[in-house]
Amino acid sequence: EHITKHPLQNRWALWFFKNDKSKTWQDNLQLVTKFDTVEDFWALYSHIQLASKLTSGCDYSLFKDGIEPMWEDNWNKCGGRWLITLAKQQRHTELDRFWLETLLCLIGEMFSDYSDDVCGAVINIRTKGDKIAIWTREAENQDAVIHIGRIYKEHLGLSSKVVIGYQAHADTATKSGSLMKNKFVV
Amino acid sequence: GKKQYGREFLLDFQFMPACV
Repeated sequence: EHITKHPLQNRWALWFFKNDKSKTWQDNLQLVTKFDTVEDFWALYSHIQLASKLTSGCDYSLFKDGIEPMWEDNWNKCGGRWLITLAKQQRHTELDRFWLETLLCLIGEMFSDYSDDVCGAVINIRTKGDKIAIWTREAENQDAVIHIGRIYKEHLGLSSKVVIGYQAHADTATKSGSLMKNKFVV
Repeated sequence: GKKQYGREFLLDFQFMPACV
């Protein structure tokens, strides 16, 4: 029998961030590995810690090969993110499921033609509440952004009463907290 | 064409032994 791995549309890079205040932000960001098949994705996924087991201040990022998980990257700077903010108790109930669904949406290219607008996804483990976001490349591509948001919300199994927001990185970089404005909501 | 995979298809591989 002829056995081959199942190729993904894109090669993806997993990054790990661990907050060490004695180092610069960039030094704290490490490339873990890259993969481009379904089988290699699962080999990696089963080898690493679940997000809920990471310590506060840590992030995982999964981005298309060639895109760094930071606003400043050329692929990201005009883009933004669909942000899921979780309540503290959701770390034990939904965080890992949400993150896995996010990863599957990315590697499976589940946003049809608009998948090209996806840059990657980030999960932030924080004491005050964890966050998951899908980053897209162009905040002005309204059709793409809205489509991605709707499909994403569906895959997370969020009820229609839950509203999620999309913020442009340019706005996030200059504002903070309650001043952060949603460019779109679904 | 584009390599698009659905959720169920991807999950089917989660616990498969790795192939060479």
